[in-house]
Amino acid sequence: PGDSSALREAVAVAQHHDAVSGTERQHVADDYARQLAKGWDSCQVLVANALSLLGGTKEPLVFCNALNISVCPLSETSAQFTVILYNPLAWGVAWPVRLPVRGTSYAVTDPQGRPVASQVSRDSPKPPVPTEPPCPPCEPLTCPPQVVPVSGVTRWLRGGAGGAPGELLFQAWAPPLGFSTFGVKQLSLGAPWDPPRWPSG
Amino acid sequence: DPEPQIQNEHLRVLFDPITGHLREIQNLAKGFSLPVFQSFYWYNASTGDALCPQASGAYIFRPNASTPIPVAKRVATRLLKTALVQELHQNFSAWCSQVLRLRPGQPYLELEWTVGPIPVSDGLGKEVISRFETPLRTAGRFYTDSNGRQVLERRRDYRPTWNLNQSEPVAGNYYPVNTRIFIRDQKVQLTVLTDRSQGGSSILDGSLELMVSWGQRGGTPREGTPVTSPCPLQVHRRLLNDDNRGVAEPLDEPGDDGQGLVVRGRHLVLLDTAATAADQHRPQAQEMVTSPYVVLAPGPGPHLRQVSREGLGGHLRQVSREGSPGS
Repeated sequence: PGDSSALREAVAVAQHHDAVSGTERQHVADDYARQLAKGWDSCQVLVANALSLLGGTKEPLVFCNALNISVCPLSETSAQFTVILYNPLAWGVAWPVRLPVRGTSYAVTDPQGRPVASQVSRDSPKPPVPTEPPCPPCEPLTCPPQVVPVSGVTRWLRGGAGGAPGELLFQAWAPPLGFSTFGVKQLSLGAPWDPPRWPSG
Repeated sequence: DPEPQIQNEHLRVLFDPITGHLREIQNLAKGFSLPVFQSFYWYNASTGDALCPQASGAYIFRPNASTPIPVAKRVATRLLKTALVQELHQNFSAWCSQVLRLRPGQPYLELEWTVGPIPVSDGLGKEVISRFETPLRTAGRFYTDSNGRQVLERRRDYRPTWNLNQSEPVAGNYYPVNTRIFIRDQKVQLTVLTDRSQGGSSILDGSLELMVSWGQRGGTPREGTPVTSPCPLQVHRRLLNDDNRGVAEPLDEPGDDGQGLVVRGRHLVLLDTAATAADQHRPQAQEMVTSPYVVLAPGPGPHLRQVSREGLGGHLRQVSREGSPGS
């Protein structure tokens, strides 16, 4: 069962002026965070149930809460997965999707099942500032998906060693107050990645 | 690269080939450009002085000098250009980096900054800011939102409802920024949207600065009161003294590994004419606050691939009619 009341209560508690502004002791701040995190968990089950019902799928839906540091076990380990973009805004959006992956070549299909052409962007063995030949700007909805290297800082944030070396980029879109579903399929493992190199020093 | 730059159909962004800093933003659609220098600095936190024993702490923001210290004068960079994104990676120091991104169709420049763990082994509390400097003649005026809605004009060293005797040249001019801050002259406006509440100001004409911070957007941040004495709204600061305002411990969150917090966030920079700037920053700020998000599922995916509001409504009615207990 999904439930949004735990999150509602946690946000209500966090209306305290010390919670909003962070002027509380460390253990109090930690407790606010704990309450909010517990509220998130049960609320995500509610959202997942709704999307499953409306999307007609029995598959377990996964929220990757650490995408901002390129961590998402599902996209890093699955050769085929689905991306549902939910849009809470009152207008349609084109939205850049960026997912950590291990492969180097992927096929993405849009909600109508049409393929979106795929292109791999790899490190070229040039001097310290590797730049691709400038690509012609393309219309947002016709750009092919791409895999680009994860930045050094992000890898360091994830504790360095582990984690996917690349990120899959593609331009998604969703209608107002609605969602769109995109299919992603890994085409080939490709050669191992050579991590981006910072100039020495 | 003698002229490092990134571009899409809306903007061209130039970088200094020597120092690696942002140098100029060109609005291609409207045919004008603005020199913009951006970098990271830190204010040295006061521990109390002859003038006043007040230290900087969880509650109080009080730097011990008006001039912040630059994190780096030269920046190591990496340029990545593909059809889907053009980005420049900047490395200011071991604890401060940033990625500037342009994507097709995107009418703003995205700055994704990563700050921390802030080094304090030198015994100095540090309050980190991102500062944008331009030649705009702003006459001491800048604009910050109040709780994400009404935008209020701020004037340096001035209060609209009483005669201010300014005692804090920096902290006395900081205001809460919940979604946006901007500066403008008669023609041009530079707007910065934030992804969380931060402290912001315009200490020098033509400049604006934001204290890098962390924290959720939830709750109802304080009405537009100055941050001189009350708290500077969850800024990313690392302080070694308590400010004697009731918390009784310094603001020094250890983080998971005890080294101190690392914070990553986003600033969206919009360059537009002053007359039409709101057309962009209003919907864009809303997209920052209630962003679309992705949910994943293993395997090939459901048959129903796209649903809009009408569809959602229809389905909900259909689901509830068919006996599911949904209210």
